[in-house]
Amino acid sequence: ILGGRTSRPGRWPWQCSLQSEPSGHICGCVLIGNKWALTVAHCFEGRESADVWKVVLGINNLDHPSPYMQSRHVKSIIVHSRYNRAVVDYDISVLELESEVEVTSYVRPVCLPGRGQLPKADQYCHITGWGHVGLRMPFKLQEGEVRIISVSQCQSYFDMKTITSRMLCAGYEAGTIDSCMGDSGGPLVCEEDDGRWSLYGLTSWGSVCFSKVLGPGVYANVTHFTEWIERQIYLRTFNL
Amino acid sequence: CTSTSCSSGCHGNTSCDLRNASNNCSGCEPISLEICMNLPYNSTRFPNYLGHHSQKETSMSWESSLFPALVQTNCYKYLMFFACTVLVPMCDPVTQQRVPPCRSLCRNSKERCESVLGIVGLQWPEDTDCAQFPEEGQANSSCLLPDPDVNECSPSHFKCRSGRCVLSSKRCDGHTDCDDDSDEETCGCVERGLWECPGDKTCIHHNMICDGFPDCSQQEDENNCSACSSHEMECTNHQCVHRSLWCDGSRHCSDSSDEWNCVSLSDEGFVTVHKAGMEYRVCADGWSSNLSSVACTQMGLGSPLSADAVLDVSSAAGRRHWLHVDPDWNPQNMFPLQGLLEKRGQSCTSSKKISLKCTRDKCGRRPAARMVKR
Repeated sequence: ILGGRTSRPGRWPWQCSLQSEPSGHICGCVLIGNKWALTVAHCFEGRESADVWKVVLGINNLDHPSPYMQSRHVKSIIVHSRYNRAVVDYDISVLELESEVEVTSYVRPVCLPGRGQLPKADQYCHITGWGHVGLRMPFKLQEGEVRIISVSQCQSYFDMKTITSRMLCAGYEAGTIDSCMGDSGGPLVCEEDDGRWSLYGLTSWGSVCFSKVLGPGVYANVTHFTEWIERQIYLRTFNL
Repeated sequence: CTSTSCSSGCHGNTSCDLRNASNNCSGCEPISLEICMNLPYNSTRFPNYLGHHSQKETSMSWESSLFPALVQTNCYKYLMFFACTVLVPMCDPVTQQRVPPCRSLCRNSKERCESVLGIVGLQWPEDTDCAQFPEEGQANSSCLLPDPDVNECSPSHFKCRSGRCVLSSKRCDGHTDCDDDSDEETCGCVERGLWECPGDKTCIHHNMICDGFPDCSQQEDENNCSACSSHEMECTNHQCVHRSLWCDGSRHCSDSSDEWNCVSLSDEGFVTVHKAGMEYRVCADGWSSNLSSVACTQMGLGSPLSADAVLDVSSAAGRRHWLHVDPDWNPQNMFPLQGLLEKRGQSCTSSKKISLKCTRDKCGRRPAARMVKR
């Protein structure tokens, strides 16, 4: 996260780290159920086998495992069949964990938005991740507050790319606070009126975040996929 | 030929490729090179005038990229015609021989376009020495000249009003590429090679029609995609599946859509099961708490809060569509609810239907921040 700050342990209990040896942390992910997490499809390019991945939850400092940390192997990866690598469209995948996590203060699922439930333009939401902070990769989870940007405004920043209805933009024109490489698959969450947090976006793509070409970040629009996610979980749960 | 004996027939003109059982001696072949499919002739013969031995080799050659790029500079109206006469030479249907471009066509192309190439540091293709081509009107030889109204843009190009050819992908892309801006005029879906949703006028790719994913806001792209008979139902991906297999607990549509949305709760909280295209209530006879868990889980909800058997006073016994719990059901088997219920033909003995309340899984709460007295 560029322009963010170090997060307090347990503040974002749905944030997880998707790891693969020998590199360790590759992407962010988000816990949405006791044995289900979401991330983006592009994290699996070239590494589509579930065997090579594990999900680490309840962690703040990647370099110092905490007593609250839980680790699960990945049982299956469901990449959206319409994922388009060139456009980075339909950039979403569901992860089935090998076993259920234990829900604690440090490991808790986030809510999925209802069908059609979108954040309002100009609403402030939060992004989190262990991605680049500028010149280095941080060990501690970073958080940043970003503003939701309308599709039409977002499109004006990316004249060579198409912003589809499967995408959501958030950030600032000047790129002051933005997600960056290594944050992919992590959450864009907004607080609802009742104090719950809902997952509206998954960090997907944007301009090269520490270049001079700035603009908002582009996130997979989770609302568009709510029904798809529920179906994938249902089909897997009942082996259909 | 090194691998076999000499090819027979064709007077030495055949290649050694013996994958064709019968050698085709004509040597003429249909033009498949996309950039040259607007020519006034449609058969060619190899090798071409650049030394390529097949259309595949031509399609991967430097020249087949160079000429379409060069034609965009509008250096010579007939450049693409000339390029194609050397890339895919015309094959004379009578003599089965190549027909070359006329020398004047070659010279005009070279004179007008070579300098343009020079600006960007490129060279005119070496093998196009114009002296090798005959002069027009020369005795005992024929050569090709462009028809004045030859279509100088290939199918993969858009012709600007000024006559310049620009790549079709540049048409209606939001950037002006024609010198007269005509590539950004009348940018409807059809002009962009796309399909227009009748309702919201969105343009979508043709391969998105009937692919099981609605792309138009009113889903017109997924209408009329199959012709299922009356005893069949249509999967989301437009396969047809027999009505009796719909919501039976096993997948029959390849996208599993026959097993989606089979169980729901009515506004009053009654368990409603859609099976074989009909709507059913569930008879309370044989119901158990395990089944309540199955139902709540598959509806994406959490644990059951309560499951009540409510006397069905709304209908005369026997006239309602009931589903009964399969007596052989084993709680160890992870079947969706619709796979555990069956029609038995008789009415529900208790006349009670299942009403269910499920909790929502806890989500989205962060632990309260620890407070420290200061």
